[in-house]
Amino acid sequence: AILTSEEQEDFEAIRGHDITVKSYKVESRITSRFAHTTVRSSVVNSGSKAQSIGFNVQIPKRAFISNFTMNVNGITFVGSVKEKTVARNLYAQARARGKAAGIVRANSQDMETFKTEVHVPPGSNIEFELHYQEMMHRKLGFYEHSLYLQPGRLVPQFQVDVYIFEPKGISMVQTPNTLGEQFTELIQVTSSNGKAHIVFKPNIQQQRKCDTCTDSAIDGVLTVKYDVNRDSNAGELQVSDGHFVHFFAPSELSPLPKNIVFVIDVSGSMWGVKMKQTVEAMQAILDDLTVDDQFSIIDFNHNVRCWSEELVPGSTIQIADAKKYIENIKPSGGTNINEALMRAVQMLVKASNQNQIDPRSVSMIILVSDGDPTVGEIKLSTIQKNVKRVMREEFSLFSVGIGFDVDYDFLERIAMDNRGTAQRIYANHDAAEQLRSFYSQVSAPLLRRIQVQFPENSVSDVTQNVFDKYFRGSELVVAGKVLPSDSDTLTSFTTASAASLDVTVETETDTTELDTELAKQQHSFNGFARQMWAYITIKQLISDRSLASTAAKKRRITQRIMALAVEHQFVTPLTALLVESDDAKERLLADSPKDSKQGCCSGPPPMAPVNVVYQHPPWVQITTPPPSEVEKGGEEWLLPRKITLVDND
Amino acid sequence: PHFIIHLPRSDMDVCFNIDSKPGHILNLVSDSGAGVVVNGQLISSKVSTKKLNTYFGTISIYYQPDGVSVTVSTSSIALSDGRSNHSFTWGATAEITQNGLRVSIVKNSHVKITINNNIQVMVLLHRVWKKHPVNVDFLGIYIPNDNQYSPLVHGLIGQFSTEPEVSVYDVHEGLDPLKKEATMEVKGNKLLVTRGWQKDYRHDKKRGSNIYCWFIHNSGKGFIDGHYTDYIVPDLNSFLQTP
Repeated sequence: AILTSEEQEDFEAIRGHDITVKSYKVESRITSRFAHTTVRSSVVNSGSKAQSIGFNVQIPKRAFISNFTMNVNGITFVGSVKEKTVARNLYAQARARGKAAGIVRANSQDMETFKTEVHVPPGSNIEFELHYQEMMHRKLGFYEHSLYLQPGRLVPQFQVDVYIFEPKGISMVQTPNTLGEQFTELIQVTSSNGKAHIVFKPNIQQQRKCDTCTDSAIDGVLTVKYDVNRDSNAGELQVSDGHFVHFFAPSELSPLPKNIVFVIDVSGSMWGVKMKQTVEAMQAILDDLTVDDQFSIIDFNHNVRCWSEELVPGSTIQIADAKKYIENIKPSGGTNINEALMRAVQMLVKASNQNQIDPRSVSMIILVSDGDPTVGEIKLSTIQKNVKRVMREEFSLFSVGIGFDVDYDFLERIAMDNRGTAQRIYANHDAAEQLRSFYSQVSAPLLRRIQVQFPENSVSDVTQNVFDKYFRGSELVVAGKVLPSDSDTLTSFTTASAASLDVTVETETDTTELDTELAKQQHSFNGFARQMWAYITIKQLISDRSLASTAAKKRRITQRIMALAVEHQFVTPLTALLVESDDAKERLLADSPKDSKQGCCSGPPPMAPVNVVYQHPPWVQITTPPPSEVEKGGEEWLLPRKITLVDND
Repeated sequence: PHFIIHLPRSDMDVCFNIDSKPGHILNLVSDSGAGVVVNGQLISSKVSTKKLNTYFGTISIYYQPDGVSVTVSTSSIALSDGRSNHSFTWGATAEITQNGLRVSIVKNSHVKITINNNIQVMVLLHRVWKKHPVNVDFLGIYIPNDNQYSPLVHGLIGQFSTEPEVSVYDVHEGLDPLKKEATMEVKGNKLLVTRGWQKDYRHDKKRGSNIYCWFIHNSGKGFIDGHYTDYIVPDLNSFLQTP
């Protein structure tokens, strides 16, 4: 990269260090909620001796890495995604040694870190380039794109660009100052019609922690929030590159009445911050209930107690009484999750049998827990079966896992198994806010039994198109392939039940228009529809796989995931990125692990942590990053430790 | 707004205008027997030229037994049942059913409201060019003659569900050579009527198709029961107060 004279000065100014990051550039292209992000960095070993040069990028857990390339002193390494076993064999043939790059799950809320490190002689030039793709999920009425920026030092050419293109137009775009006060003014937003451009380009001086400091203050998240124009309750159908994506996010509907049983873990481990934050959140959550809603509270440790044996209307008197009850809870004792959930389901069943439940209402259980069961049934797979057996089709279960010890896999599995979702929150200062935010996402169900259909023989390979509920502020997305047709119009029919009415909404679109529009766009991601379809399909297959009841089923799903991930070049738990030099002599392997916490039941055992090695040119010595916790376990960690093993687990 | 009343037995169309004020709510159908009321609220064109033109800006259909009302405006179609409110735009074709009520929206064109499969109202959307100096978006309403009301039905349009005896005679040249005049006998009144035409926009929203009719002057006086001001009601869901 050619430095301008000013940058040259900056460059000289910071050249004192032995490693110089010449440029650090991040570019996100978001088209119709699908983001392709590229992180590029060029580094010089400006020291007098060989040394290790690292390139760490934090990416959202929900993203798929789609490529990583490296250029070390003119030798280019190009990545390609392959089946894990294939990639490993190719690597093994190269008989490479050591570890150089990998994706190590950083134990943080929802991201992982891509780490790579090369050891190069003095004067070496290295250029790293990482690509990853992800879908923006609409939560609480907006999409949020987070870029984790951590250049680690002052950079003469530091720049972040986020380009958003939304065919229906952007209704709002914001950049909350999550990166720190000193940068708020430096983030520029320009937006018109369907496009927005956010740029952050601080000079060296603006990057400093203080006027005379030499280290960078840039270490955090640049956040972009936006929403799109939408026609109240109509759907939005987009066709591009032979694929369609259907977005549905109605807003002008009255919420359905709710029947909620809050199941709160009050075992000894909840003592302190966790309980305090839970009580605080519950106060706000209870205030949100209306007289159209019905609710009760079950608090459990080794015993199971009910605030009210039956569901009661959300009147002010009942809510006040419930708040007082919650405030007086003293956590202690063991954890009997099974009994508590059985009790909650019984309460809903009883209310339903006594016709106390409005047929158009929504019945849900919200479980808040911080740990594993220690009393009563403690086998997680048995609890999962018990809950599944007693839960009725019209009930759903939402789980919130508080803290680090919780077996989040288990909570997620029982939620997904019962038409709900799970969320992990950490018992820190804003756990109450996280709990409230989670509840806000499920507190306004607007529709039940949503189905998105298409005329016969017009589409194929459709992702999930039947949804149990739609909550205000979220968005239901269906994707698929468009079959060849004489007509230039694709039509969808969305049926659903709202409070007091049933609705069918017809949405149609021209199948050629968007590609014409995208061809004019300079910064759109033209392959968005194809990649978004694959992304959604793979995500759904991965969750189907974790719920698959037999090894044969799991094997079939595994094959499908691998085929898709290789075709669309996604690094998933079942594929790996093989990065090879031009002459294919040098190889680097990167794959992505699963969560480190032991999974509960039939499902893929924890993926071996990073096993990333690469063949190195003679002049490159490999250094291994300091062993992390996980790696201390040595070889045995490489072997899966659990049941229903299928190839490629 | 213009009114065209089709009289199948006489095989005749009769027209009249109601020149009322913006904001006024005119009762079009009031059937306390079936529990159905249809009202229309007036809006005016942008610039108050010397002659004030008023149009229907909002049409409301209220079905009392279910407590459900459908309020159609030039920007949205809203359903309300006292507890829940749902609003749809003209931007999407949609079919909505709520108990005995069915609402069929055709994107940016019209909406049909059907009550218990025996009373139907169709509202047509007229979208004008946003920057037009005078015209504004407005609505048309079309009510079939075979709606099954109760005998108590009334209103500016509802009163004609029982077709009155009409005879027209002494047709002669009028002041305007294109518009003949004649004498109409109806409801015991003798009226001077003029041959004219008005537009039915159901088949061609832009130009409309001409409906030739006998035009009643003075806001339909003598053809409608009482005076048109008798049909101004306080709310969109108000029934007509029976005299």
